[in-house]
Amino acid sequence: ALRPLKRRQPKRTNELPQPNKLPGIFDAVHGSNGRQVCRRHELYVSFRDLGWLDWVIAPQGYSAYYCEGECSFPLDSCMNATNHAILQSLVHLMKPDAVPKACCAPTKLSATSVLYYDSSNNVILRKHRNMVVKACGCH
Amino acid sequence: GGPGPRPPPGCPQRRLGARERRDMQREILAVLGLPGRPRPRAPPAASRLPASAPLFMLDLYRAMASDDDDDDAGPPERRLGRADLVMSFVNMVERDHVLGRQEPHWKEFLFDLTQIPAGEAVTAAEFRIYKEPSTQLVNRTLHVSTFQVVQEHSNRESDLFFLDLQTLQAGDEGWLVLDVTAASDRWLLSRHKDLGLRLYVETEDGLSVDPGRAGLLGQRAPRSRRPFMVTFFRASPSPGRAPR
Repeated sequence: ALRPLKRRQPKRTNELPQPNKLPGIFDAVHGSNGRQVCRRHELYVSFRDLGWLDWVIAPQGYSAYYCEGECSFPLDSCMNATNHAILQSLVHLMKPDAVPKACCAPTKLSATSVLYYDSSNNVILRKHRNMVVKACGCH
Repeated sequence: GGPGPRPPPGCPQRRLGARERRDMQREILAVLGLPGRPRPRAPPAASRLPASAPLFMLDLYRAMASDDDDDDAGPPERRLGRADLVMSFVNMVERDHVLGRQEPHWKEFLFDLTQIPAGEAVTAAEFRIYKEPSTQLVNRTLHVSTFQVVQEHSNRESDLFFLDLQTLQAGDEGWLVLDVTAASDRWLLSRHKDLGLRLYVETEDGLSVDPGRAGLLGQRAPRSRRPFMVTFFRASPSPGRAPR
């Protein structure tokens, strides 16, 4: 059963089909009106720009990346969509005000290591998990 | 980063205010597991030469960073094992005991362990001390034994806990790596106390040798050859961050 959404404003876009219409094979739902599909984008966290190189030894920054893009039906294989996301996207087509699209989010994350001084001048090396986006997908 | 349309070019971009920048930095520090921004003491200009602990840790960093991309792969560096936190300790007090011909000679290092985080499991701990070739003990085999000072007594010898024994030649040169992992069990019980590591050097005949004569360098060594301790931790699952 579908539950009514709370505090949700209807989206004023022209890309959503009518609830009683399913997209045909020639409908440019995927990548329509120039919107890019869910994928990974560059995001660099600079310890240098933060002014932290007085205590961070390495690295001077790292590429964290972020995910952005559309998760519209039909979800391509490149979108790394789960079965649930595929189902949710389909239901969104039928009930756009009740069920949102699947979210473009990280599906695989990796670690990054940081070498730094503490306030006692001890040198610390720590691996921080789930800091770097390796892959994005519709979930 | 949202799915909405981007603002047209020429629209004024909002810049973070000073307080927002501080808040942002505090958030990033929290992600890195730090309660605040570290403030290391800058060494005097004359001594800003590469120091032993940072040089060693930089090697470890390169090994760990090469492993970052694939958490499922085995560690490329044996010393790292499954450790994801490595701490080096350079602040120590050194004491030498070289008295008379009957007393055993020893060299002791006291480490401040108050920076060790709680809840971290120690996977390994090493004490690294540089050895130069001994010019006074030629062609002799030396036994270097390491003990933890458990309890000092004013009227008798301290209680010691055996940690490691290494055999080497008097002419050997390089970093001597002493395994002190067994001492880590006691850290949790006495975190407020300094960790005392005591080194004895003996010849094959059982004669006690001044560690300095054997070529072991202490704190007065050049910066790149000063002793330090390294501890490897496997982080316990982080507690959930408090909601902001």
